[in-house]
Parts: sequence; structure tokens; C-alpha cells
Amino acid sequence: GSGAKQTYIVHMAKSEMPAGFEDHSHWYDASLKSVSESAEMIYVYRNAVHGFSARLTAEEAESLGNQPGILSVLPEMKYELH
Amino acid sequence: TTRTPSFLGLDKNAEFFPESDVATDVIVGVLDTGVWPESKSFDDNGLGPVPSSWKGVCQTGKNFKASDCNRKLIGARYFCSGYEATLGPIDESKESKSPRDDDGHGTHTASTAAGSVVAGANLLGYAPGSARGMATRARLAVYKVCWMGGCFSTDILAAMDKAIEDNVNVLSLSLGGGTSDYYRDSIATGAFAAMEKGILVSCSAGNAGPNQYSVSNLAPWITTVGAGTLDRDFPAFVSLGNGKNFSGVSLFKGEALPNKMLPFVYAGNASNATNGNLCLMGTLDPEKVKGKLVLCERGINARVQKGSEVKAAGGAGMVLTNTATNGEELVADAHLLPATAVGKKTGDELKTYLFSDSNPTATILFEGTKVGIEPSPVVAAFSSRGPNSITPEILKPDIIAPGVNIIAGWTGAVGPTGLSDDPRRVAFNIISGTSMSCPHVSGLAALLKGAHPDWSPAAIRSALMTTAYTAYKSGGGALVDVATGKPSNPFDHGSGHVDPVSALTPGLVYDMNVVDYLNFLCALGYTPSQINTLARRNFTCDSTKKFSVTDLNYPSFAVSFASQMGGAGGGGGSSSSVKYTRTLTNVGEAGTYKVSVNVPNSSVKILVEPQTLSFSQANEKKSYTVTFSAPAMAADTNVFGRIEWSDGKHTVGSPVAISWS
Repeated sequence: GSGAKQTYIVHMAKSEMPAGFEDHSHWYDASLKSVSESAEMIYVYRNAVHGFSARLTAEEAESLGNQPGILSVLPEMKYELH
Repeated sequence: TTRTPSFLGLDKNAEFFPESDVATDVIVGVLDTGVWPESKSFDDNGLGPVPSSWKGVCQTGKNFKASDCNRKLIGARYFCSGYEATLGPIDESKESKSPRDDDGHGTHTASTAAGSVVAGANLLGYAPGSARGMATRARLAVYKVCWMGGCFSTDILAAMDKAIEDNVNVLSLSLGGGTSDYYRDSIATGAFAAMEKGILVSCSAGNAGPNQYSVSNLAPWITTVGAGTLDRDFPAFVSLGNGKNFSGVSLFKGEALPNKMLPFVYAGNASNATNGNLCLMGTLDPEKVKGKLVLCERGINARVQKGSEVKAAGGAGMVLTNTATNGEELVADAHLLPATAVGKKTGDELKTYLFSDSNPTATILFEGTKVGIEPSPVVAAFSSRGPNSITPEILKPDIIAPGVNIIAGWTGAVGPTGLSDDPRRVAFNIISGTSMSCPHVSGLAALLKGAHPDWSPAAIRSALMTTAYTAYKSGGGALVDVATGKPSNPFDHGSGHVDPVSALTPGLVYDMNVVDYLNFLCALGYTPSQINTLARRNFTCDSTKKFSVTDLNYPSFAVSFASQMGGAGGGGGSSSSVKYTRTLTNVGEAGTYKVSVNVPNSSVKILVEPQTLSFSQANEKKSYTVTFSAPAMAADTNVFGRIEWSDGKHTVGSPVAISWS
């Protein structure tokens, strides 16, 4: 249904962090909270990518994608052993 | 592994690979199902203190203590938050919420890459010998990202994030997914950041061969590894009541079959199920298989599960035949009952016998381990194949390495079949896949990193690729593809089979840095946002510059022309021409290299300019161009060739794959 949540990886433009945030993770958290009060970050990524992962509805994901500083909101993928 | 070190020439050339502190400071990170730390492959005897560069930890958790790490296994972490967010809490009665490997796959890959030397290794007596990883002196850091329900990209990315922070030198990922754009693929994005930090990322090509366009992990900053066979086999013959014998393979060890011919039955005729021939669980009629040998066919369920079903139904043994999907490739399994695997042709003959003889009988004769099998290597049928479905101008896979019937360390949590009803526990297991070939290359890359600490990931990959071989060293022509029985081509084997001793002194390398890859992204037409997603920076492609994927300094050449029926860029119906630029860096002595071009199709022209490159000092760079010209051809036509630079001592080879689509 439209309320079903899915995991997304949210890529952030680190250089676009607004003044006033001490740490990027605070900015990530504020961005997430702006579309969902209940959503929690699963991981904060610092080296492999800039961003975080979280469970969101499709609407929340789309809304987040329109926030300033958000580069992409990509659905989680499943990989398998070879 | 007990055979690949000698197959790769490592045993006779130990002096080429220094056992200095530099070599022992190389850290290989393995993203997989975790690790069984009690395996002797992780013994740290003879290793000095943990490298000062190491920033990682040994994470505690269920059945795993910090003290399970040592000077060989220097780090172990687990990542399951993404998995649990999607699938719910891990069932800790079935798998350990810790770095411990309850599956076996991770212990196998880690020990293949950098396991210590273990004397007297074998699986149930098969493949005996002294087992070792490729880089015996390197350190291991294990990142558990795969669980019973799969491997989730959020966890993989988190593990890569930590591995970069931990300061690994090589990352080995024997896993993959679909083929999506690089900026959408977590392994590709994580690998970009790793590459930038000087970490070589080696990934398995996938087991979706022999289908075309089946390679995964296609990004050019990843080393993509396909699989070949060894010169070792485990023969187990099928002997029929009509006197005919057929070759098969098996790792069965246990109570032998009665010393007589047994009734032989086709599973499809011993079941009421539609797919009875596949020996799926609960489909065989015990009354029809009891005490008999049963012929099952591959498909849907695991090979070892078919043996388990035959056993459960009271069968005395199993012959498992390939179908057209697998052809003649034989993969050995440690079945729970006497069983052997046969190729499709043999399977067809067995079925003819079963359907024509009123009282068919058979038995299986187990022959143990044989080495010196020729030809070897051959490209494994399952090994995923090119062309590259995302960027056809980048040839993938990059290289092949041993990946069939590989013995390496195993978990103590499950038996060699991995089945819940397998009570056996073994220190080593024999399994197959590009999962097994990938850590071979990861370990070899660690050896090169130890020998040449200043080489970039691209330089190490180049050395491995340009020195790979495509023809049998003992003569006999080009490497064979077991899927066809014919010579393999660069879409099957990439640059060829890895040759680590030659890779140590490649003479010249095709080096690349981050800017080269950023320019490549510009050539792909990536937007600034997509580049930022992938490369974590604001980067605007210079609008005054012309970017081309053909200018990426890749050690191989893939040329994609439009076919006769037209299409953009190929000039349908007329001749097409495309120019590639490459730069070679001297990593050897001063010398003059001359080029030679081999292309069997006279209508295809390959012009290299200049034809001679002289290097007077180390790290000197020289560029050349290659112009490929060809008339329009039918769609799906492929022409293969080779470009080699040689100074008489070194040969720097590049495969050429030209395709029309």
C-alpha cells in the first residue's frame, strides 16, 4: 500500500550543508525528520558515500528527494553470493 | 587452497614475493558471510604485530569474542541493521548475530585470499595437500554482510564505509546483483571511494554464464573476475549393465555401493510430480527408488539437495546429469550418498539406455583425486560473460582465475553440503563459483601490493591483466570455453588467465587516477548530481573539452559498432572508424617497446600510432592511439584480436573485442 515502507539510501551533497549544523549527521537527521517524524536512520555513511539509509514510504522518499542538498534517494538492492 | 598455488606458479617462485614487513602489512578486507576464526587457515604463527596503519576492531557478538582475532585475522565486524530493518530481527537460533560464519562461504573466500599455510588439508580425503591462501603473509579483516536472507546494499555500503576507515588495502567481494547504472549500484559507489583511497576492489563476475551480457560488477574502477578450472579432477565413473562406462565427478566419501550392478531408474519415472526428473524434495516415490540408482536432472533446487531427496526416499545412489544450461561442465559435490555428476551428452546417453533397456542396471566407481588434467584452465560454463551491458566500450570480465572445485577453509557450523541434514563437519570444503576466483585475484593483488607498495589499484590491475595468458603454456592453442568446447574469447576470459609471477614485473602499466574516472563519468553524460552521488564531490565536466569513454586508460579494448541495419554512431551500411587513446607508464627498466597487432578478420583494420615507444626512466609515460576501422556487419557479429607491446623481455598484452549491435 501507499503507506508501506521501504529502505532507501539517501545521497547528500555534503558541501551544501546549511550553516548552523555542527555535524553532517545532524543535517542528515534534520532532512529526514522534515519528511517523516517517525523515520530513523539505519546507517550514516561517511567514507563510501555521503548520506544515510532509512525506511520511508514512497511519498516520503519522493518528498525527501526534493529537499535542498539531496542528490538522490535510491531504493535498497539485494545482492547475492556468487 | 591445495592446488592453485602450484597451478599459478607461486610455489616455485616464492623468492619473487618478498616476505618483508611490507608484505605482512598488506590488509585484505573480505565482505562475505563472516569467518570461522578457529580455522587453521587463520593461524597467526610467524606474523609480527598488527600493522600500525590498522584502525579496525574485532567486534564481539553471539559466539564471537574480541579474542577470536589474532595477528592474521586482525579485524571482524558485522552489519545487519539494513537486513533487520527489512526482514525483521535475525533468528539467532539459526545464525550468529556476530562476525561468525555459520555458512562457510566467507571462511572459504577469506582463506583463499590470505589464509595461512595448513599442512595435511583435504576434504574427506579429496584434494589433499598443504593448503594456503594466495597472500599467506597478508592480514585479514572480515566484514559480515550476508545473512540467510541475502546481502542488502545498506549493509554492504556500511561495511565498505568502515573498511575504508579501517585502512584495508584490498577489498574482496564475492557477491553481486543486477546491472544498474554505476551511481545506483552500492558496490560501484563504495568501490569508487575505496579506489580513491588506494584500495583495490576485486569482485566476482557472477555465475550467469554462458549467457552474453551476464557480467555484474561492471564499473571500470572494479577488478571483475571470471572463473576457470584447475588441472585437477575427482572422477567417478558410471558403469552400465550394457558394459558402457561414462565419466563423471564426485566428492562422495562413505559406505561404498554394493559390489554389484544396481537397478537404475530415471527420476521422472519414479515420481508422480510434474518435475519428478529434478528430484525436488518430497517428489520421489520410495517404492520406485528403494535400493536403486536414480538419474536426476539439474534445475531449481541445489545439486546436493537432490542427493538428499534420493537418500530420503531410500535410493542407493544418484547420477546427476547436466541439462543444456550446464552442458559438459562438471562440478563435484560431497553428496550424502554415493553420487556422481555427468555432462549433458552422457546424461542423454544414460536416458537412452534407461528408456530402451527392460532391466537397466548401473554402478558408480569412485576414483579419488587426479591431477595433471589437460587442458587446463578452461573457462567455466557458469562464469558470466560480456559484453558489458552498461558501457560496451569497457571490456568485462577483466580476468579469470581458478574457481572450479576449489578447496579452502570451512565453517564448523554446517557440513560440506551446507544442508541441515548433513551431520558431517569438515575443516576444508570444495566448492565452485566466481566467488572462489575473486579471492584468488584479491590475494594476488595483495602480493603485488606488498611487492610494489607505491602502485595504484589501476596499476596493480593492469599488471594482472596485461600479463594474463590466453593460450596454453604447453602449446595447444587458445584457452577453451567448456560451455562450447571451442576456443574462448575476451568476452569469456577478459584479458586471460591470471599469471601472478609475470604480473610482478609487467614492464609497463596502464595507470589511472580519480580524475581519469571522473572524465569517464563525463563521457557517460552523467549529470553533476549523478557524479556527486557516485564520487562525493562537486565536479562539473569542462564544457570546452570533448570526453570519450574510449580515452579511459583501460588495459583492454572493447569496440562497439552499430550493425548493418543502422543505429546511431555506426554509420549503418558504411565503414566505421573509432580512435582510442592509451598511456603506458614504465615500471621497469629503460627499454624500447614495439607493438604487434593480431586480428584474424582482414576486413577489420587496427592501426596503432606510434608503433614504437621508448622509455628511458622509471615512471615515464608515453601515449599512443589505436584506430579501429571496419565495414558494417550483421548485428551480434564479434571480431576478436590482440595488441601487444614488447621489449623482448616483457609482453604487455591487451585483448580486443569488436562487436556490432
